[in-house]
Amino acid sequence: MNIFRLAGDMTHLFSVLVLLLKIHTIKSCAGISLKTQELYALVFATRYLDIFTDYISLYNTCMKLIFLGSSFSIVWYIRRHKIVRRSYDKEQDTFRHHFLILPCIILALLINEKFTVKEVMWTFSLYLEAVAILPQLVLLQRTRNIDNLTGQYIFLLGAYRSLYILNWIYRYFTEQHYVHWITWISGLVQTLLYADFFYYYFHSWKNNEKLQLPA
Amino acid sequence: TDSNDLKDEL
Repeated sequence: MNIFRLAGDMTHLFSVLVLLLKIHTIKSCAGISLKTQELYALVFATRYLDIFTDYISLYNTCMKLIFLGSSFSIVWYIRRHKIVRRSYDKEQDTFRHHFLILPCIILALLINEKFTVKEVMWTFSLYLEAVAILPQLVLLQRTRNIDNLTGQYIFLLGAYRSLYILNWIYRYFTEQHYVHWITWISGLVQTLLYADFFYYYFHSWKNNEKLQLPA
Repeated sequence: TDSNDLKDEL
C-alpha cells in the first residue's frame, strides 16, 4: 500500500468520524443529506460483498466493517434517533436520489469487466459512489450557511477522492501497467464534483471567513 | 494473484 492510498483511506475514515462526532455529540444532523447517506450505505453494501468470500488483509476487512457499520448507523441516526431526526431538514433535502440508482444499474449491466453478479454489483457501487455526493452538494447550495463540521466532512471526502487518484497514478507506474478505465473514470468524475466546493472552501479559509456558497 | 487488481482498495 502506498502513502496516497493510506492517506486517502485515513481522510475517508476521518470524514466519517467527523460526521458521527457531529451527530453523536451535538445530536444534530443539520445540513447533512440523508439521501447521500443512504446512497453511501447502498454503495458499501454492494461493494463489500466480497467480505465473506475473499480475504485481502486484516486492515481491509476492518476498514470495510467500519464503513459498513458507520454508514448504516448514520442512516439509522437520521431516520430513527428521537433527537437527531428532529434536526433533519427534510424540506431542503429534496434531491430525487432514487433516480440516480436506476441509471447506475443499467450502466453496470452494460459496462463491466465481467458479467457476474459480484462484478456487476462492484461496478454498480463505483458508478453510484461517483454521484452519491450530489444530494449533499445540492443541500449545501440551499442551506448556504454551512457549519464547520459539515464543511470539514465534505472537505475530507473530497480529499479522500483526490488522494485515490494520486494512488492510481502511483500504482500505474510502480505496478504492472493494467488499465482500469471503469474505476479511473468514475473516480475522476466523482472528484470533479468536489471542484466547486473546494474552490469556495479554500477561498473562505484563505480569507478567514465563514464558508458560504453562492446562491 | 493480480498485483494491479484494484479490488484490494476500499
